[in-house]
Amino acid sequence: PDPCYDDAGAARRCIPEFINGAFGKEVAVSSVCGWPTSSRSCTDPWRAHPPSYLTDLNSAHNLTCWQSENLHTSPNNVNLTLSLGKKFEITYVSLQFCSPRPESLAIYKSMDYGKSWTPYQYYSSQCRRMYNRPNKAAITKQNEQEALCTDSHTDLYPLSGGLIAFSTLDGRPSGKDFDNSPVLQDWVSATDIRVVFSRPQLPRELGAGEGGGRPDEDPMVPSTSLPAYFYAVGDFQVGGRCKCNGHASRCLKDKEGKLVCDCKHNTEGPECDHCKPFHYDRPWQRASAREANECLPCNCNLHARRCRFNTELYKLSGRKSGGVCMNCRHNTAGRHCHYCKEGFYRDMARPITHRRACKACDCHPVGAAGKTCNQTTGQCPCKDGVTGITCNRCAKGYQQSRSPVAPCISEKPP
Amino acid sequence: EVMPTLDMTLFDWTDYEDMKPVDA
Repeated sequence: PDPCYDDAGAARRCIPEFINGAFGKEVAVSSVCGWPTSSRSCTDPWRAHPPSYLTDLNSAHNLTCWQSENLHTSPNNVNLTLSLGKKFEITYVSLQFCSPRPESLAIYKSMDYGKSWTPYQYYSSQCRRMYNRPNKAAITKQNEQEALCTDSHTDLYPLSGGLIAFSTLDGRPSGKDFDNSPVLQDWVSATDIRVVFSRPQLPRELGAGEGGGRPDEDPMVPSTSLPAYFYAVGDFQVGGRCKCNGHASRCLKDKEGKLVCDCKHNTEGPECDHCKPFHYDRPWQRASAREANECLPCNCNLHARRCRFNTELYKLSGRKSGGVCMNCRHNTAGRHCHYCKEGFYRDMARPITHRRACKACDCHPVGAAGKTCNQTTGQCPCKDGVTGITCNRCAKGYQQSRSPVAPCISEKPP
Repeated sequence: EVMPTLDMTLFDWTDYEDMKPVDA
């Protein structure tokens, strides 16, 4: 059964399965052990630490770790950039380290395939100095869509196996009412994730204080006299769902190999983010647990292929119908192509959906006073003394004259 | 009694050329 419809065929919200969007994907790294400076251990294929180890199968029995090259300065940013290939709704970003966790780390997201980046979360023992953010700021409805900074998870220990996990909705007040929070729906959306390691943990015997630097030290001023260090990560995960706005239960690869939602509910677009043509009887909306908000076809009685949405009409209808048919064919007219256009009348023997539901008035060019007939009976407006549906005969007691202006004159003398 | 349809050839179109149907 299709999860987007219930047993009775009614639309209901459907969502793709929860996955680790990073698994098996290529991660672009700004630094890798053995390159550009050749390292004896990393250039050995058996001891290499390529970025593919970030997203391969994470096995406790065979832990594989990506390693940066040896670094000697700080701050010295090392980036990991993951392209998800499509907009996802991110639940968490996690990193399992094989080296000590960095002292300062930032997570960014992009919603436009890497053109621009938005801070997602900061970790640092010196939040203000490194990222100009307060440490562990209270999360309110005003700042719940902003990156926050915390000094948690920045300890030197464990020296290996430390974890950093950022949960995108954790502590966000509107998270409990996610369906009705466009702000958080936007907040969790991303096409790419970037992690930037900014500062390493430094051994205390080198004079480093809590968090890898003296409290009076400016962490942004590069230091060049550090012993060699490197970052190493065994597992990089980005948990979430392919974003389809509640209108698809899966994502598929299109002909070009691009990931797209398998849209239902008369929606289309990479994220099922708009209605199909001719399905704008109400505006596009994201599906919620309570309401599927499927796109509905306009009612044009089979006489039009296009329609447009009119907000005013939609409001006037009590938010039920706002579609206006365009280019009604078969001599029909009106918002729903539901009546006959001028010069035609309704053939009541046929349903309005019939392509010959409207017949030409065929008003007589001389006997009729106009070309428009009664919409239901087809009766043309006749000149004085003229009769017939099309006004093509003289009435009883009248006879045809020679004047086209008064085609029938009374047989009785005035 | 059904009256005959208007005979277009009987009309005098002299002053009403603009009203005259093509087939009249």
